Amino acid sequence: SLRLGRISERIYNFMDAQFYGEISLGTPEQNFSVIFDTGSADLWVPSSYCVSEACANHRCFKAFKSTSFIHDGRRFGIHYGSGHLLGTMARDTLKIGGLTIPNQEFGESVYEPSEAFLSAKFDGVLGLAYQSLAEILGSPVFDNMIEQKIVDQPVFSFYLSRCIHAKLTISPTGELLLGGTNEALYIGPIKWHPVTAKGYWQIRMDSVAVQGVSLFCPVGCEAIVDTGTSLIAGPTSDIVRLQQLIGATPSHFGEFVVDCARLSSLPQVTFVLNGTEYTLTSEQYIRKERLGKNEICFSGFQAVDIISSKEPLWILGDVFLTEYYSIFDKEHDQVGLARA
Amino acid sequence: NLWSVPLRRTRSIRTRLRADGLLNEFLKDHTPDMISRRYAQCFPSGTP
Repeated sequence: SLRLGRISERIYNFMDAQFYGEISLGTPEQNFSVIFDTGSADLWVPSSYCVSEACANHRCFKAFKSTSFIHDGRRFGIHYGSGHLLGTMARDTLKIGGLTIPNQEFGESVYEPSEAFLSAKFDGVLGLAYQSLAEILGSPVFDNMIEQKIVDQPVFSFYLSRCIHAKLTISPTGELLLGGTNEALYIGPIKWHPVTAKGYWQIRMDSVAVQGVSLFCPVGCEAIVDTGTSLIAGPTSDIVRLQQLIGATPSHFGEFVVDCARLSSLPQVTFVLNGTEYTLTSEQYIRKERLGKNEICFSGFQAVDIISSKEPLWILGDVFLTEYYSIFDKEHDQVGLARA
Repeated sequence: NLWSVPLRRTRSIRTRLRADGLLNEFLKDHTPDMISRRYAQCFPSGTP
């Protein structure tokens, strides 16, 4: 979409999202599970007036049961890759991790036509990107927390555990910390990367190297740190070549798979951010999934072409963020990374 | 003043659809992103 002369592209593809947490809305509290998504800036949950089949499988917000509910009446629509949402806006008291945020704008979806949501374990999405990405007018949740001085430090951090030894459904395996960092969950110094465009949490990337050889983004490009994206994404031309270099072949579904027996022989992939190298081994960038009796090894890279005003964007999603603890600093507009 | 929100990791929508044998059908009706189409051009049918 074209806004204020700036071309931006929002990412709304939750096909691969894996991490979610609990919030509550209203008085008394109504609980919802949401994806905490640094790649978008809106909060939405299903409405009790939702007419879609997907809503029947999820918890829905009952505005008439909340004494703190404020009707807004404006419509909102969020278009994402595999469908779209329609709904109305509202304001109510939001609770996250023991924090209370009064008067929070959010969307109540009344129409979720995508079949994708039928299978979703989460009810809605809570965006943590900058306000310029917001579809819904008003302050995104974390901006509201800062404005109302609910957190001392305008910082939040993510720890996402890989837990490859656990079985299919995995117990609590991550933490969103509001107001600071949890030193128990990372090792070594935090490297800080200035945000270069305040929409996504977008930072400068110097290059991408395969087995130590710089092959992609050779003169620098941009990357966004996105907890709502599962894989690592980049421009199609680069990712196709990268898949070839790791020996990944396309499946019928457009996913790329590698022979699990070859895992130990695959090259390392290094992302150089502001002069700091972040290396992923094949065990870290390949996702193993069990399908029936077979184990399938999926490539952790996918092609997504995002048009930006500068260079093509890469997306550092959960595959990257399970290895690196991430800190999002709104005061200094920077992203911190440390070994998780 | 730090406030912790525990996160749970679960199988993604894609994984669930695949396990239920519904992914192929789903992707026929939806184009979640441009990956499939882009790759279809780069890797035509029959590409080893």
